[in-house]
Amino acid sequence: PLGPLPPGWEKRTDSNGRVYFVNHNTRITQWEDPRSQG
Amino acid sequence: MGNCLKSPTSDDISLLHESQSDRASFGEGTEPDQEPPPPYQEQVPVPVYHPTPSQTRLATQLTEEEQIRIAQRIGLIQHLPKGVYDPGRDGSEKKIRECVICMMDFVYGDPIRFLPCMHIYHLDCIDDWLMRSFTCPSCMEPVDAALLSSYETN
Repeated sequence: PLGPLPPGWEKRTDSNGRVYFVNHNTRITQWEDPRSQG
Repeated sequence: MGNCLKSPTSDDISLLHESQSDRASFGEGTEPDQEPPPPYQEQVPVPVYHPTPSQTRLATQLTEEEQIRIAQRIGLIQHLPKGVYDPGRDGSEKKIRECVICMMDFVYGDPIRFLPCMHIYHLDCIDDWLMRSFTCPSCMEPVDAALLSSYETN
């Protein structure tokens, strides 16, 4: 299991049901799960 | 003259590998080479629904009965055939060039949805419309009752 998201990150789903990730500190969004980026 | 012709450095190559390894470690449900993810928004926008064409309610304000009706409506909409606009094909796309809901021309590759009356619209445009009024915007024909009954018996 990947464990909790790093601080400041939030997992969201877009209107097509695809999962993406939001970083409230840097205000960026990305498809990649930050937990799998090491 | 700038260094636009510089040979790839080890950094460039490692970056290449890095982006490939990123793709291998994606979260569920994401496609690597899709368009960029949605822009940053402080709060997740709460969906707004229309129990009747004249009413607008936050998803959190709907009664249980309204939630059920809207869920059924969404189910019905998903049953309607969808495709991609291709003027080259012989289908109804040949005649219809503009989405009358947004008044924009169809562009090759646009996601579209066909109604039983064979009028076509942008997928997002008609899905929004059908959530308010389950009729064809062009000919006002109610979406085929057969579609309704076949959905309810499943």
